[in-house]
Order: sequence, then C-alpha cells, then structure tokens
Amino acid sequence: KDGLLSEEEFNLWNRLYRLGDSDTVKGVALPRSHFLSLQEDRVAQEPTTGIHQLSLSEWSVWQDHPLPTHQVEHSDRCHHFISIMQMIEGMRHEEDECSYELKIKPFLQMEDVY
Amino acid sequence: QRLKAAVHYTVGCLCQEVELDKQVHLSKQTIAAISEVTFRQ
Amino acid sequence: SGFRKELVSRLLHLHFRDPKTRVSGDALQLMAEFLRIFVIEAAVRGVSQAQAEDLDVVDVDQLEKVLPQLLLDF
Repeated sequence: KDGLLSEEEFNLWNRLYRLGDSDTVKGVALPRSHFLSLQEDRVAQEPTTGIHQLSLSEWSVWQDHPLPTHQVEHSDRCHHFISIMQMIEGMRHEEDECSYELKIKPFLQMEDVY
Repeated sequence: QRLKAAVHYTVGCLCQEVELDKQVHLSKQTIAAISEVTFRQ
Repeated sequence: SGFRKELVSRLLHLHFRDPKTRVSGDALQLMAEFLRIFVIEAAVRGVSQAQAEDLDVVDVDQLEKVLPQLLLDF
C-alpha cells in the first residue's frame, strides 16, 4: 500500500536483480552533468570502485544517424543532435580549411552583425 | 534506497516482458542501468 | 506489470518543495504510463542494438549506444 516492495517482492528483487559484492559490476550510476561555465569551483566526484559509470559520450561516433525506435519516435531535439553529430563527423578529418566556414562566408553581410 | 529498489524491481519485471517477447536476454547490469536512468528521469 | 500509483506518488514527492502538494489520480496514472513506456522503449532499443550486433545478450554497452538519443527523445 505504501508503494514499496512487499517481502515477497523484496526477496525476488534481491535474488534476480540486485547487484552486490559477488557481481563484477556492483552498481550502475548515471553521472550528474553540470554547467562548467557556471560552477567552476565544483569538485569532481571520484567514481566509486566497482560502480559502472554510464557514459553518454563513449559511443558518440555512433550518434551520426538515427537509431531504431520502438513506440516513441525521435524528437526534434534528437534530430538536431544527430545532424550536429553528422556535421562533426564530416569535419573530423579537416585540416587548415573549415568547409563550413567556406560554405557560409559568402553570405556574410557586415551590416547584419554590427 | 527503498524507493530505488522498488523502481528497480518494477523495471526488472517490465524488462522480463521484453525478454519474453523478443527472446533476448538483458543482463543484470543492463536492467540496473535502465533502472538508474528511469529513477533520474 | 507497471509502476504502482503509490510508488509514482512517492517518487514525485521526492522533488516537491511543498510536501503538501497533491497529485491527482489521473496525473499519477499518466506518470505511471509514461515511466512504463520509457522503460519498455529503453529495453527494446537495447535489444535492437544487440540484434544488430548479432548478440544474444543485451549488455551495458548496447544500452550506452542508444542512451543519448533515448534521453533526448524524452
């Protein structure tokens, strides 16, 4: 009634799902993000031994195309993210010249920025 | 922690349904990761 | 299976500044459904990734690959 686990459910959870000392990975954590530009004095948290820190950047090279969905379509924000990753992938091996700058510079009108 | 355990248990049950439907096993660590992300969500 | 309303209520109350804040039954039901959809979507996308890699087991690596787009979609 209180929304928490009954004794039977707790035993099931403990047996089937709970990660513990006998597991190689003792827990999983999603690190908190923060705005570096706003919280310069924030102390970086040391990851706890045995706790797997989920990474949103480990597989960043995989994010340059939409991955399959199930019942929920990709959001506009997600499509924006994918297109930026595509752009980054395209620019990854550029040296000296920036293709984006070359493409966009002809359209620069100084009266637009001053 | 009790709330997290309740979320974890519920996530485990839902993942079990997906396992049966798709005939693919989800590791304990994957279920724990989904639970952690769900709790934060 | 799914998220019980009482559990959802306790989760929401973790974040309310005013402990007297009440949540209607409909809102709790909607939030429970949202959470259920979120979990199923995460699991199935992980399965899709594992199947694409010809794997029998969905491990954390497969979930991490779909995680950025999943979080942005919600």
